[in-house]
Amino acid sequence: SLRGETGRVFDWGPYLMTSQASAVSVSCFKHVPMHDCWEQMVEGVLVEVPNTDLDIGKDVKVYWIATVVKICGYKILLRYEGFGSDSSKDFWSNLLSEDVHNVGWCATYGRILAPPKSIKDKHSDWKEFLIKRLTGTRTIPPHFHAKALEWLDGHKLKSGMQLEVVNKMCVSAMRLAVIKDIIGGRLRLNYLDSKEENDEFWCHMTSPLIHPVGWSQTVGHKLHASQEYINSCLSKITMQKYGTIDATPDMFPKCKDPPHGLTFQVGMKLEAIDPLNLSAICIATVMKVLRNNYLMIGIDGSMAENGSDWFCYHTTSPCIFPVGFCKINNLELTPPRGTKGPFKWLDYLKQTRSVAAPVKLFDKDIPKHGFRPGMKVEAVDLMEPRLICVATVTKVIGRLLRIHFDGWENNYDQWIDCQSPDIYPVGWCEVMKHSLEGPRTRLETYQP
Amino acid sequence: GLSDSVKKWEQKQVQIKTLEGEFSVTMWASEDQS
Repeated sequence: SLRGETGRVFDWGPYLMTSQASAVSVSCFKHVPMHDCWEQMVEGVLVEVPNTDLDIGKDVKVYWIATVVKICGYKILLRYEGFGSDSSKDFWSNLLSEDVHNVGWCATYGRILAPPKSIKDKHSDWKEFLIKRLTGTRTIPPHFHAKALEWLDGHKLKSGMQLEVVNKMCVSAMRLAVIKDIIGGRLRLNYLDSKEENDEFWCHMTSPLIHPVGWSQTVGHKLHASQEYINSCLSKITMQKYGTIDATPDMFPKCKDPPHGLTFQVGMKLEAIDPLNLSAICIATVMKVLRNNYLMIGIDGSMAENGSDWFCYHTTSPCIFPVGFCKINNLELTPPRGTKGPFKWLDYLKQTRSVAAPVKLFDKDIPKHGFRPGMKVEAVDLMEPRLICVATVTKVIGRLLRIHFDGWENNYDQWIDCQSPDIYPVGWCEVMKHSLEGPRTRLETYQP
Repeated sequence: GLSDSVKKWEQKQVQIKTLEGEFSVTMWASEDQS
């Protein structure tokens, strides 16, 4: 896993400038605030921000109008009005910062606008300048920061609720957990049966790794829980009598129906992202078909004999692919451990006396997304999901993205779906007050 | 939804308060701009 210094505030601004990189637009992330109105946030929008270039006492807070000259995720490069084409005093902020307001905010709240001292004498009549400059331009909606946080409050899952979550120590089973904290839609979960106080797991509230109380019994998934819990679930499922702290099915996203109403069969072969090594797409087998269109998938060549590393995927998961997917897309396919010579699917199917899962069983929907190679994001290290790191989209194959963690070797890369709730726009951690791991910097050999 | 109100934009009179006094300008602002 990628371990960094948690709690460190990473400054995106200089990094974006030196790398000349672009960032994925906020509108590409359906699980973040303001994604559905972000197309309105364009370069040239005006805002009122604190004026930090003053010759009066620092205890007096005055503001000035600034233009958004560049947008990277939530981050914005601003230029105080009056500087014209002079970029020497441009500065970075966050469009969802508490300090960035709509034009008109100062008048509403009795604050004063005063020009920066560097340009104070540039115009003798600032009123005339502002009228000319502002007329016909656009500003952001009022209380933008508060509205973004309010949007997050709309979710149904709350702290203190119980749900079922994948057992991080044995991914083929679920465990019961309680929500201890929610940051920007990300849940900090504590396993209920754990002896360790901090045995926690992080995931987004729309993650496919969490389910309502009683889910494991509904679909037939393995569950590590007390007999008391298992017994209590039966009445909850059949009578729909949930407790006040139970996370219920209506609090989770609905899974799509599989195409054609067809079903996978045990033994069918496919290609799948290895859930324990997300940089690899591997040869996989359907090990078990659960109810409600869920499958237990095993990675060929690395399966534990007791099936403890089987992983649950929905049949419409974007992380499973038909045989031949990697070849068609010129991607590396990791053969089963111990394979000698180049891997050939036809030979392998003959040798294992198995069949490929028919292509028509897979969901082939590719949503319009907007991710392009080279764009920056903030991405969860899924092997240590409490960490969110500075990352780059390096490949886009249909809806599948390869995410590279800046400064780390390629074997830490992760394949991830474009609609995954584990990737965020640049500046998201800052808005949510979540720590962000900056790129790893290689330390030169220290010689005293 | 919450962000519906910030999706609609219209021309509005926006108040500006500077050291030289208060005045208004016409800007494109969201529908819920007071």
